[in-house]
Amino acid sequence: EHLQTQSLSIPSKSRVQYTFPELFFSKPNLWWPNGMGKQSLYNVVIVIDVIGFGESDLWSHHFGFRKIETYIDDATGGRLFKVNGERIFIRGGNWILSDGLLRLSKKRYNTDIKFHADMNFNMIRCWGGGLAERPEFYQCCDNYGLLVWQEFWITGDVDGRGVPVSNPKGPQDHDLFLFCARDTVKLLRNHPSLALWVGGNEQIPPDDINAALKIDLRLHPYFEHADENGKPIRELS
Amino acid sequence: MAEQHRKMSLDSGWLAARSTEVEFSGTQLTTTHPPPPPPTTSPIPPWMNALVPGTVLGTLVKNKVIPDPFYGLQNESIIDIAVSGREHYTFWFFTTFHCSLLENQYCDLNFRGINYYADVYLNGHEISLDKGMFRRHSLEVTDIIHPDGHNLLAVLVHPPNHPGTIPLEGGQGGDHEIGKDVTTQYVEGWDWMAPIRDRNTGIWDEVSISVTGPVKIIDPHLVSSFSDDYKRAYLHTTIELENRSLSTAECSVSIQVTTEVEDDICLV
Repeated sequence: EHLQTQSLSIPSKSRVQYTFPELFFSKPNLWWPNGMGKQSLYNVVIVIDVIGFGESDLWSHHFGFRKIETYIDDATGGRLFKVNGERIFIRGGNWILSDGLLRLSKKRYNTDIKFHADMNFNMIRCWGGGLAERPEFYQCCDNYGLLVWQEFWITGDVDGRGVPVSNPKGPQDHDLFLFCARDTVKLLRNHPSLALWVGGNEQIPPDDINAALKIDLRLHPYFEHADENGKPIRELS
Repeated sequence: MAEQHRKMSLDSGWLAARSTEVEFSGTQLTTTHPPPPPPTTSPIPPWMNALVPGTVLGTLVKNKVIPDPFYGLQNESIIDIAVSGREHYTFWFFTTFHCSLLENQYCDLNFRGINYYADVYLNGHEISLDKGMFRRHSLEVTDIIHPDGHNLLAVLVHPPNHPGTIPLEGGQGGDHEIGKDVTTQYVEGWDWMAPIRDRNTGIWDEVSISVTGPVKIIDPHLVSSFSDDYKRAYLHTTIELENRSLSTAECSVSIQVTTEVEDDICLV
């Protein structure tokens, strides 16, 4: 039941989008943050074979079944997180990057992130003035159960504050910012440790960027189906 | 970690040189007239062994041209891009690689991150890469790859357009000019960090070559949903497929999900 093959015909010199029929899992091993359970990962392999050629391309990725919810609590005004329906007390660390000269090795990532897990942390916040972290970083967070709060590149350099006053309207090229944001999301979106996208550091991006990010990152309508009582039929990861 | 079909990382054998000290064009560097400097253990100046992926500053530290900025006050002895000008940290990166293609195979040259933009030369052909630190570049180079498998690659990397200046007293984000670009912003210095003199200019993330057949898989998207109190789960998968050939591709596309129950034993 976890293997599926479909036939496709793709016109020459064209690019198409294809959605597989959903795969069903009974009692899957869930991915949990550090301290709440195992970080169960499944290996997903996608292969495309072309008649007359053979295997044309192959892609694989580790995937974890988990559902992350976050919202502002009315009573406390604080942000609450739930993972797989369970409330989690967040113990987080702030992260800029692993090395100021960007000598970013898998070994260094593994050491740094294991250290966070050993400190009993369960979240890392990637600050908006630093990097959109790399897949190797996220792979380590997947393995050690560190949730990641990933910010886009908006800081005090782009909000009209400071001395001298910074550029008040964000980066000069808003289309470029959004292009980079979309590409970064595509690069990182399959990692179970990725918990939250945030517009920037301690502030809201310029209106047009913020609106575009909210639209692009909104829930897909497919997952908004509700039963007669208004309850979602399925709960989105 | 995502794996592409027949992917080869280009993470060794790179040379680098300051652009103002190189007398050849990118086309000349990547053709046999004149012959380019081959990657060696002792390259001829102005070429030096390069750190790729990495930054210009990382390469200069590796070659002991400048001291490591993170020891003592050594960062003070490294010239800042605001003083030196952007040309000082505009660098050539050069390497060679082998890649031979069979019939109906296609080749991509992939950059996962360049800060800030670049001019790529492969076997004499020029391809300009747009600005932006946080974007991938995937270049189809099937028709440029040499049939004998020996390929010459040179990349001229330019710093951010607004590197800014650092006030004498330092401070949060320097003069904030760096924020005009879509790049990392701590590099002008922050309350916890001295300025990075080259503003992290460089081929800072993975470079690779990937070879596929006529149809390529692009950016799969995996989403799970749950019901019955997490006893039932569904995996939703969407992919993009690009057919690069001149004929319709009749394909079978498959997805398989396995889990490792013990070392080297997988449950399908």
